[in-house]
Amino acid sequence: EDDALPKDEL
Amino acid sequence: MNIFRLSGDVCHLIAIIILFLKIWRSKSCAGISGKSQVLFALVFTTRYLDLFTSYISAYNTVMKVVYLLLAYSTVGLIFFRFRNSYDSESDSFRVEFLLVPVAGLSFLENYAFTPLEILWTFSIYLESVAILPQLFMITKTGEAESITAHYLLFLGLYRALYLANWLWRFHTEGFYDQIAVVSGVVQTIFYCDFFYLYFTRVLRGSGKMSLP
Repeated sequence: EDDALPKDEL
Repeated sequence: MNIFRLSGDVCHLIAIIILFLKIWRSKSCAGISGKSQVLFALVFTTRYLDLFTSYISAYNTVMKVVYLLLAYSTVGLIFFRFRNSYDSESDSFRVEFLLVPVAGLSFLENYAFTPLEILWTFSIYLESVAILPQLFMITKTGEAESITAHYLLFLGLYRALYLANWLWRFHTEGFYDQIAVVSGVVQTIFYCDFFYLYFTRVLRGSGKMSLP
C-alpha cells in the first residue's frame, strides 16, 4: 500500500 | 502545481461548462451522447471518493466538488429535464464493452489492492475511453454542431496539457504516475483524429463539422 501515490491531480 | 496542470484543469472546467450551457440555453441535448456523460459522472464519482478520506488543498476540494456537481447536472439535463431531445437511437455505443474490460483491468493492474485504490484506477482507465460513445455518435450521424466541437476541443486540450504537466513534473520532481500517464496517452490519442477535423473543418468551414 506504500507504493500508492498521493492523488493531488484531478 | 505548474502552468500546464493549471491550464489543463481550467480547460477541463471550460469544456464541462460549455456543454452544460449549450444544453441549458438550447433546451436540447441533440447530438450529445448521454452515455459518455454518464461515464464521466461515474469517472468523477469513483475517483473523488478520497474527498471523504483525505484533504489535499482547498483548490483540490473545490474543483472536485464543482466537477461532480456539473457532471451530475449535465446528466440530469439529458435524461430528465430535456430527455425529449435525447437521441437514444444514435447513442447506441455498447458501454458494457468499455466497462467490463476497464473493471477487469483495474483489478489486475493497480497500485494497491484496496477498494479505494481499485476504484481510483477504474476511474483513470474509464476516463481514457469515456469519450468513445460521443465520438461514435458523431461518426454515426456524420456531423457535430460547432459548439459540440468546441466542447471536444477543450476536453482534448485538457488531455494534452496534462501530458505536458507530466513531462514537466518528471523533469523537475521525478514524479511519474505510470497508470495515469499510460492511460492519459491512450486518451489523448483518441482526440488526435478529432483535432485534425476540428482545425480543417470547424475553423475554416461553416457552422458544422462533418465527417467523411
